[in-house]
Amino acid sequence: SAPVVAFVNEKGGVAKTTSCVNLAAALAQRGHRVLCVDLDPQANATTAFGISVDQAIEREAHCLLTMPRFPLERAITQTGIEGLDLVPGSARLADCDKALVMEVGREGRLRGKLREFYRSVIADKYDAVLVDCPPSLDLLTINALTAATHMVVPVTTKFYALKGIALLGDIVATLHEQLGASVKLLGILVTMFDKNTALDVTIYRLLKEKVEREFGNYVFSTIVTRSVVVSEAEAGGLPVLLREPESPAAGAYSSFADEVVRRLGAH
Amino acid sequence: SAPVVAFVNEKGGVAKTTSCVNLAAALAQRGHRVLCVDLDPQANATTAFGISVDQAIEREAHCLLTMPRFPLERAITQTGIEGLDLVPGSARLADCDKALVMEVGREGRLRGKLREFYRSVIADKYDAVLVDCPPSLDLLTINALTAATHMVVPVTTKFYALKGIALLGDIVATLHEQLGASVKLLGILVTMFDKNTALDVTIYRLLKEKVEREFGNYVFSTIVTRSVVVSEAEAGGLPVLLREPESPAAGAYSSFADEVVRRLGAH
Ligand SMILES: Nc1ncnc2c1ncn2[C@@H]1O[C@H](COP(=O)(O)OP(=O)(O)OP(=O)(O)O)[C@@H](O)[C@H]1O
Ligand SMILES: Nc1ncnc2c1ncn2[C@@H]1O[C@H](COP(=O)(O)OP(=O)(O)OP(=O)(O)O)[C@@H](O)[C@H]1O
Ligand SMILES: [Mg+2]
Ligand SMILES: [Mg+2]
Repeated sequence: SAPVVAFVNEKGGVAKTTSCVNLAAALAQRGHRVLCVDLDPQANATTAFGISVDQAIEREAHCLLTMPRFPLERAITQTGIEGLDLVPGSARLADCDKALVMEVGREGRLRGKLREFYRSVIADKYDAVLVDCPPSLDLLTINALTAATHMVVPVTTKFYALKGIALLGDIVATLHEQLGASVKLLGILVTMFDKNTALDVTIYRLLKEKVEREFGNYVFSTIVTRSVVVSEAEAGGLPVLLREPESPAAGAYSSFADEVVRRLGAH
Repeated sequence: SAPVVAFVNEKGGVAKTTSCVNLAAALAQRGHRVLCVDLDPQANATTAFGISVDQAIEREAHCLLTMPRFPLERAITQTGIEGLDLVPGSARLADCDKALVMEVGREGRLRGKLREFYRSVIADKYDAVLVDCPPSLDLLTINALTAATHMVVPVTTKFYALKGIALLGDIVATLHEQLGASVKLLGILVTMFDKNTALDVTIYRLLKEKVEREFGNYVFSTIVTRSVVVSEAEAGGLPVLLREPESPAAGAYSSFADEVVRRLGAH
């Protein structure tokens, strides 16, 4: 079946959502069929496509994870962008931990639904599934990592963000041992970078050295620079790649998509 | 007993930790005795004071919440700053949800430990307790809000951050009804503001109007502007207020402290 890429980082505000929705838009622009799954109770990926969270209630990610007989196709909604569909998020996702606490295999709910979907007769499947995660390592993120074939870790070049990376290796190892997950690190994407800030340049160098020493050549060569155009696009319900296609941020997310396609091809 | 102020926002990366540790430093500078509690599995507040998370294991916030007979004073560590102590955080905090799932009253663990502490004979109590929360509304944040007398909500002037505020009223109402919590909104603090960015200015105006309409005059008049000095201080293990006392950010956090003291006095 298709690659499933989770956008994960316990650190908040590092552009997980921004990177997920812009990669989805870039892949759709290249003619791929993409499904975006919003597993964040804040439902920012849903908002990023201009979709109202209230309209999606009873047919969103929460139903998928908590209702055993709720098939994936019932939670899929159109984004209005050719080739790009979405499973909306909602605040109710925050209740999943409690709702599934006694359930065996609760970590594998999303994986199960994706497998069912691929086994069913539905013809036009997706070329890629992208999953946006909340800033935590809770049941929602574990569900994403158990279902995922790959993960992308967006980071900012700040001190706290650097510390978050150290834990990453442990988490992936635990998932493999305990849940039989096979998620691979696809790469680390540096976002909100300002080349005129000495701290950003220094942390970038430290990050690259640390990652290469511990994991290998996993830092994407694309760097997404800080630019207000990205935040302005959020209010308009369209990823910056589509709203401001000539902007440096759109260019960065476009070359990020090229790198992702190359890396997925190589795995 | 003393005011307990929780720094809360489900949205990630809005300067919860930065605001909590700098308020703690500002209050300590004015001669108050302050206890900072780090309830975030990322333990950024612990790092902000240059304390190694590994040295605190077996005497940190996780023990406080999961071990019934573990008293608060065993988890308290010095920060090296006169009048400012810390209960360190650690990655194990992420397990509290699972560890406490069958426990009755699991939301009130922190409140219980603070009450015990105040009832005990220990002479030099604290004038204020500040609690840093993770970017979620999980059991850790619920513990903080159940123990808190007040909460501060840091926000950035971005579209997603604005949407997060709407949920706030519902959350506080639920806490009051279901858990008998009495937490009051102390205020909303605008952080990482750039007055030269039209989006920031527009969102600030919208935020202020929305908050005044729905809650009243709760937006702090202090605005913390974006400045790299804040991020530079993180690597040095000292809040920016102490590391760069002449910086605009230090000035902002100092006037924020004045507003907090005034508002606490009025409640
Ligand atoms: N390249 C960029 N330049 C400027 N601002 C950016 C950029 N990318 C993201 N942002 C802004 O940073 C903030 C955080 O981005 P985003 O919400 O995508 O992060 P996140 O990691 O998904 O956050 P959370 O942890 O809350 O889920 C948003 O307000 C967004 O507008
Ligand atoms: N006034 C400021 N100017 C510039 N950068 C800032 C400012 N305040 C905070 N930052 C930076 O923004 C990032 C987020 O800040 P911080 O970690 O305090 O937010 P948080 O809300 O605690 O994040 P999380 O949701 O992950 O707990 C940090 O890298 C910090 O250096
Ligand atoms: Mg997000
Ligand atoms: Mg924090």
